[in-house]
Amino acid sequence: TAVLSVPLSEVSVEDESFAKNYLKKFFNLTEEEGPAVRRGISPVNKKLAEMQRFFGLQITGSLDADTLAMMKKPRCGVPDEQV
Amino acid sequence: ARFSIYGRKWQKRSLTYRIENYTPDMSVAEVDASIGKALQVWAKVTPLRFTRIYSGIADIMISFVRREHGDFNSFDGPGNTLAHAFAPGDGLGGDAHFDDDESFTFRSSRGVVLFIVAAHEFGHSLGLGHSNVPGALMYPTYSYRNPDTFVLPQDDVRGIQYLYGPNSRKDPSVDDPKPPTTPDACDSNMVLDAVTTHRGEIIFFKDSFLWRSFPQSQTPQQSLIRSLWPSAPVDIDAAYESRQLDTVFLFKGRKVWAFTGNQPVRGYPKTLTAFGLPKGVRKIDAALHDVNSGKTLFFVGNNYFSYDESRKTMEQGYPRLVNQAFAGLTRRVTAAFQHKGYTYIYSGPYVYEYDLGTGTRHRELRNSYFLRC
Repeated sequence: TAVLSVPLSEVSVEDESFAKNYLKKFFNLTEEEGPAVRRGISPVNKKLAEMQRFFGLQITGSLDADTLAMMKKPRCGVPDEQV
Repeated sequence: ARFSIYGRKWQKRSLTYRIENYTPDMSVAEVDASIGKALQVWAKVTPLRFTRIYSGIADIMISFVRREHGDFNSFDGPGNTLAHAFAPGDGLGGDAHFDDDESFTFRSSRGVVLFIVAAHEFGHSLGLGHSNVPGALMYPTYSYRNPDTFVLPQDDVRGIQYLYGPNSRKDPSVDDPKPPTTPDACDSNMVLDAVTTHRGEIIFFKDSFLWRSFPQSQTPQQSLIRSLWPSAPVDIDAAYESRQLDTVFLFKGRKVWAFTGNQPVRGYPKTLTAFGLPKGVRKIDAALHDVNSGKTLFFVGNNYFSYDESRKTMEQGYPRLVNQAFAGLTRRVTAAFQHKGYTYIYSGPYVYEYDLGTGTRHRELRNSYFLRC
C-alpha cells in the first residue's frame, strides 16, 4: 500500500475493469436490470458501497484511490459476501 | 463488526487432513510444520482434533495449484488471490487450495507466510466466513504476522467457538496468552501509543494497529501496522515525521526504525543515541517535530529534549521540564504531532491543543477528536 495518496484522476479504465471483476468475485455483483438501475443506482455503485462498508472505508459508492488500494491487496479467494 | 459463518460445520470432532503435493518455495518439512501448526491454531481453542493421513480422501485435502485447477475457481497468477478453501461438506468440502504462483515462506516477510494463509483458509474449512474486523485472522486481506508470536485474535476465537464450543480438553492450569483484540477508535478511554503525519496523512498507533486518516476522506482506515510496514515494531513508544527527509521514525525502547513511504530506510533500526539522546535514556514517551523551527522534541517523563535536525545534535540546556514549555501540562505526554500550525499533545485519553510558539493552551479535546467517531 503506498502511503502517498493516489489522486483520483489516476483510476484507469483497466482499474475499473479490475474493480468490476473484484466485486463480481467477492461481493456477488451481477449484471442487474430493472427499475433500480433505470433510476440510476448502478449495481456497481451499490456493490462498491457494500465493499467500502465491509472494509471500513469511506462509503462513497465510487471507485476512489483508497478503495482501489484495498482491492489490490493480496487476499483470500473466498467471497466476502456469501451467496 | 464480527466474524461470519457459512452455517455449515463438521458434525464430528476428529477430522483428517492430507497434503497432496508441495510448493517448491519451501522444504517438505517446512510445509508439513506450517500446515500442522495452522490446524493447531483452531484445535487449541475447540474440541476439534486433526489427524494426518497420507493416502485416500481426507476431510481437508490440501494442494498447491495454479490458474484453472478443476474447481471452476481459477487462481490469477502472482499477487491478488493467494488461496481459497471450501466450507465443510463432502467432495471439495473442507479442501484448501494454495496458489503456487505465490512465493510462500516459512516465516520471512519477504514472501507470503504459508502458516498465516493456511490458518486463515482452515478457518473456512471449518465453517467460518470472513470477518470485517481488521486484525482478525479471518479478515480477507493478507498481512504479515510473525508465526512465532502468533495468537488467534478474539474475534476468531469467538467465531470458531460459536460453531464448536471451547476446547473441552484444555488444561485449566495452563495460562494461554490472551487473544489480542482490535482497538476501537471510539473508545474514549483509549490511550494512543503515538501519532505522526506522513505525506499529508495523519497516522495513529495503538498496539499492533494503526489508523490512517487521509485529507480527502472522512473515515480513518484501520489496519495492522505490519500490513503497511512488515518490519516495523508493534506497541511503539513514539513516532514523528521529518519532512526534510520525507521519513517517518518509529521509536520502541532504545531502537528507532525509519520508513519512507512504505519502504524501510537502509541502516535502521538505529539507537536513541543516534538522535543525540543520552545513553541513560532507555525509551521515550513521545516525539514531536516542529515544522517551524526544524527541531524535534523528545518527551521523557516530565522532561523533554530538543534535537536540531539540521545539525543532528541535541540542543544545549536540555532536558527541560515539560510544563515550562506547555502550560498546564502536568501528566506524562503519550503522543504528539502538529497539524495546520497547531501542536497537539496527547496525555492519557486527552489531547491538548497548543500554540508551540507561546506555549499557550487553546483547547482540551478527547483522544478520538481526530479519529472522527
